[in-house]
Amino acid sequence: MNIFRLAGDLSHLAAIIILLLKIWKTRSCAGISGKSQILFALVFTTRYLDLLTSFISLYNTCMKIIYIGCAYATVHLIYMKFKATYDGNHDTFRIEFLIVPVGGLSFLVNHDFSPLEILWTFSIYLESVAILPQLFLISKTGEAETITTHYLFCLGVYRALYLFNWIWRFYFEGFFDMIAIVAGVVQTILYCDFFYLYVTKGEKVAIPS
Amino acid sequence: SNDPLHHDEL
Repeated sequence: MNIFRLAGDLSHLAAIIILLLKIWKTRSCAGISGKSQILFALVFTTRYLDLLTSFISLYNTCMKIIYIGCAYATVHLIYMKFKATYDGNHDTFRIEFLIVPVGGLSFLVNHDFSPLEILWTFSIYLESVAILPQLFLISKTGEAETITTHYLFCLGVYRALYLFNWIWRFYFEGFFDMIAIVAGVVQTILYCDFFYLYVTKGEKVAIPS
Repeated sequence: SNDPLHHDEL
């Protein structure tokens, strides 16, 4: 555990909680892509199956349970509790176009051809593109609420901090996981366009389609 | 651990 890794995890946690609180407080999920949230729930579920097979640390176990719990709570709020406010007409990204190629790739490029390892690889690849439905929704509606941009900003910070974490781990521990690093770089690049707009437009972000 | 199969990150 290094400072970048810890800060990255906390930024990730902040993003998840900001989104949950936004939906809960405003009683609305307008402007939020339910499809991205389904993908994140799928990411956490397939990645954290190792909760059942291996113990790493109390921190690790608690964070995994919180991430999974919050992901399903968010999906529940969007598709059940506040369904009436869900922007389904604009949330039209076809997630099968992500899930199918990512599923195929995880079978082809992985560390070990075993069920848990393939699911872990699937989750890593899927996470790298899971935000696309959300960015697509913003480009369709033309603008995002300030709180939604804070959510995206925290997610982007989390990805960037994980890159520093990997540089740290490579330098000081000689550790690197090429699958996680390549997917992480792709994911961070997807946030760069958003970051630029966040900084230059003073949080009032509209992603041009 | 230097084993990529040991997934200790979140």
